[in-house]
Amino acid sequence: FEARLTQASLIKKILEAIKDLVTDANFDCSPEGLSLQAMDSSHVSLVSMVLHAQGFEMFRCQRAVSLGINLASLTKILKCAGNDDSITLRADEKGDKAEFVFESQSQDRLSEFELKLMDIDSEHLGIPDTKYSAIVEMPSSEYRRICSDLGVMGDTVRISVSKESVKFQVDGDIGKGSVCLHPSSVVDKPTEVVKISLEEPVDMIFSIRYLNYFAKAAPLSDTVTLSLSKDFPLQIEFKFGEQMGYLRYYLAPKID
Amino acid sequence: ASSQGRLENFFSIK
Repeated sequence: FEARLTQASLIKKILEAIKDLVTDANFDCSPEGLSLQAMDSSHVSLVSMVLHAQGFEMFRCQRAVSLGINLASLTKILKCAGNDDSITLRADEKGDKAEFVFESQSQDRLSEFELKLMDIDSEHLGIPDTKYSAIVEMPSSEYRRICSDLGVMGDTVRISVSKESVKFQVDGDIGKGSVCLHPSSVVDKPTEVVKISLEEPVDMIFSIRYLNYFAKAAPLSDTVTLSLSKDFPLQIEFKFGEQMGYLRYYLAPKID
Repeated sequence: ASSQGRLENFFSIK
């Protein structure tokens, strides 16, 4: 397996977005691309990442291989890559180590690292194709701000979506608060748009702590999509630009 | 009071 990405910053950002949620994970390499699926230790949330092969500058994978990686170790290695460096990842069939090569844009600096791999027994979950009742698209910076603002007031947030608005409500020890967003009527910048597609109104409760973990993915994408259906896990998606891939989180709802 | 659901209750294990 060998793959090369022009910008190391993409992998660095992906890692930042998942390392607080997941300790070890298998990076599954196949001719289609690089993917990862992992649950947090309490099995409340799930991370699903896909980088399509065509999003790489070079991608070669003769046979599917899983690279078991400790994310704290990978973070240490990726700290040695400049944001604008290209990154080449290599692994052989034995799958006991992975090689990382970082090259500066001017090609005058080349650094190489080898990471020991681990055997990870991971349960893969089958996520059914779902027609969600409500889909909300909003700026990822707005999502991050709401989670961080409401997180200081309480542990859970009630998300209510109607045709007119999406409302985030918190009820905590010191009091309560809410933020309500209305779909944008004037579209100045596409990245500042709030869009709501609704089959039926939804009203659900989620842990703010996890929503805050997911907000670490905000640097990956200008917009985030929240998909909700009653009594079903929330899906939060950050897309890495057209055709490149995505990072999705799933969070089980709080149930009365 | 509400209880936290787990993902296996919603998704099948492959």
